[in-house]
Amino acid sequence: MQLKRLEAYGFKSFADKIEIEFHPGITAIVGPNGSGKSNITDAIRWVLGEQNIRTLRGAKTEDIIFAGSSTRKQLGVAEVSLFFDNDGTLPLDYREVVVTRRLYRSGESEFQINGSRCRLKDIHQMFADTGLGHGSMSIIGQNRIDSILNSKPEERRVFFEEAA
Amino acid sequence: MQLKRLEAYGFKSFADKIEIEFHPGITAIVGPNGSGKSNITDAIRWVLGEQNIRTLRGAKTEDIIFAGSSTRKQLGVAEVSLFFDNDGTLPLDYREVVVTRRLYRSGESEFQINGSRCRLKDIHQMFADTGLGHGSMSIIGQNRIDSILNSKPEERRVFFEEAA
Amino acid sequence: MTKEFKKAFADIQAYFQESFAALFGGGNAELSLSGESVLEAGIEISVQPPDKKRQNLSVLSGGERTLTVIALLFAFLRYRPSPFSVFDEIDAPLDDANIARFGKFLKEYAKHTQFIVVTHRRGTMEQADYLYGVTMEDAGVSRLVSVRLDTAGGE
Amino acid sequence: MTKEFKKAFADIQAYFQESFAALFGGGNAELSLSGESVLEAGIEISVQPPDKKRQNLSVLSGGERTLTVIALLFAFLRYRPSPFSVFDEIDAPLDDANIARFGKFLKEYAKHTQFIVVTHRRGTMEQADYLYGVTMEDAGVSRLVSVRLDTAGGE
Ligand SMILES: Nc1ncnc2c1ncn2[C@@H]1O[C@H](COP(=O)(O)OP(=O)(O)OP(=O)(O)O)[C@@H](O)[C@H]1O
Ligand SMILES: Nc1ncnc2c1ncn2[C@@H]1O[C@H](COP(=O)(O)OP(=O)(O)OP(=O)(O)O)[C@@H](O)[C@H]1O
Ligand SMILES: [Mg+2]
Ligand SMILES: [Mg+2]
Repeated sequence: MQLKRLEAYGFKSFADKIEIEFHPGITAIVGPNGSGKSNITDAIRWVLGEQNIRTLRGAKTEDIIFAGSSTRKQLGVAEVSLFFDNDGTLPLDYREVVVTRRLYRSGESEFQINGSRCRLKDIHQMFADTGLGHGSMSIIGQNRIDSILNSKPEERRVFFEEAA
Repeated sequence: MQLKRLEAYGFKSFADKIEIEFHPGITAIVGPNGSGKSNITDAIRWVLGEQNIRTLRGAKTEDIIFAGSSTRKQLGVAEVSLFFDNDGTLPLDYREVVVTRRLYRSGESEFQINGSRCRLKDIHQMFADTGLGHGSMSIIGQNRIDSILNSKPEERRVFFEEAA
Repeated sequence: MTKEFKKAFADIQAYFQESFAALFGGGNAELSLSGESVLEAGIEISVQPPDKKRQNLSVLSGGERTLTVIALLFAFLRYRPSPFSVFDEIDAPLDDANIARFGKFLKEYAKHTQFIVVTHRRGTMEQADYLYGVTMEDAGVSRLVSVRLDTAGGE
Repeated sequence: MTKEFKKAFADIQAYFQESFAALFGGGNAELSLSGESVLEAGIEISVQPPDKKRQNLSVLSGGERTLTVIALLFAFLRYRPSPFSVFDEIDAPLDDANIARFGKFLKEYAKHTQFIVVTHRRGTMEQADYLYGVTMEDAGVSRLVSVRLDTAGGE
């Protein structure tokens, strides 16, 4: 299974749609402080089903929708899609799998797999056995080393269960 | 008042005595990971009267005494001295002021100012009005930005009282 | 469940020791189960950099703590490669020599896992196959630009 | 006490705004007193990088949070220079441009305060008047060595 592409629009500082192509190997994301690099990491975490707004550095749910700037008005929706090339790892019969998450300022949120609506549970289930599940260590946020090492022994168990 | 020199022996990884001369301006301390740079910062914090072993990254008091290595035996005492050129800022009639702190593995600890024993209270009092007091922001440990910004509004007050 | 968990644990423990020794140039790294029953046991981490005494994790330096977590991450990836992994400035506390070691690990494991690394360090940028720049020239709005290594800056 | 505290607070607030604007190239930084009485009030920090909306501190990026604390530190030092200040890798999350700005501030304030900075970043090393190297060639024992900038490494 390969990650092919990320599209984000209205999510945090992405007032204009951004598209990133991914390839096998190592992709580095660089840029000045405050330019939006960690917002990309947050977008990936969010579309994979992250529900804790604090992990996404917000205080309330709508903090992830573009709040406006000195020249732009706030937006009403945040949308992120991840495009996968499915070799059978994902339990679906499609070659290309697109996972989309959308949040409206009204609080309504929706998930889609290949354009058809689904529930958060379906997303969690789809990724459960891929190593990308909720307890996995595959996304390490900025400055999180201390919280990983300072976690209690029982809390670390979830990493192992996820892997087993 | 100028900081002239630091001497440390038996404190953390300083199994052999180290001496650092300080001058006006900027002194950079560089070196590989794990070589002992932050231990120097801890030594300065300790001799100025730090009592919280966790702030010194230890679990129990004797964690600050050299615990031994693959080729060296543990030591029985940790000692740090700071040498100041006193222009009158410190309420003492001496030109040179040397502050020393010692801890024995037995748990006994002692403070000295210019060679004569004193109490921790005397050290705190001596530095109270210099901006180096306990609540000051003059020593910023490694990776402490989050704890400064995440502190509660009431906790931040101590920085201002120290300055006022 | 218990048998599978034990097998996974034993393998990850072995890979953790190997990654740790490769990153630190020696030393020991151990995982152990705390508590009574395997079903509820917690995981204890205990490491010993080369030539040093075995000490509490809190005594390790900032860079040593980061390398310990990196060793654990690669142990998991070795046990079960995940399709992709995202590291956000995990290399910030590392010195140049350890940046180079981290880069070597990325290169080696990139055969089975796609890595997406946010970084300000040139040593890590140099290991990347693809480089994306993010800027905010337009007030408060992020934009993607294509970047070449020689103009990426970074140290 | 109340009068002195208010005076100190007002001065530090003004210096915080100035340092913040100099480090960020614009924007606003404010300190305010929370709670009823001045004697027990807490200190609230609210900042707005240039061109961005005023937001919660948690929404700021890693580098923006570091620069905000640096602005506060220099505001205190301006109000009341302390004889010396120690910063342990405070520059780790900064990009190259902000490393340079931080270095300029150090140089300026070094007229009244001795700075001791632990760093892995070359931009900061280049601002130093004196450079000390710490090594651990001898198993587990730290030693001081003299270092010249061209051999110090760092990025
Ligand atoms: N909902 C939102 N609307 C508009 N802008 C937002 C929103 N949420 C976050 N931001 C902006 O995103 C910026 C932070 O971006 P991010 O954390 O991705 O930076 P970064 O590139 O990782 O920087 P660093 O190198 O310092 O870590 C903040 O300055 C903030 O103003
Ligand atoms: N009581 C002690 N006895 C012996 N060694 C000790 C003691 N306390 C700490 N150390 C050693 O000091 C080392 C950490 O040093 P320190 O934190 O100063 O490194 P550093 O130079 O700041 O590295 P980094 O760049 O990674 O932050 C540890 O590896 C630990 O073994
Ligand atoms: Mg970031
Ligand atoms: Mg350190």
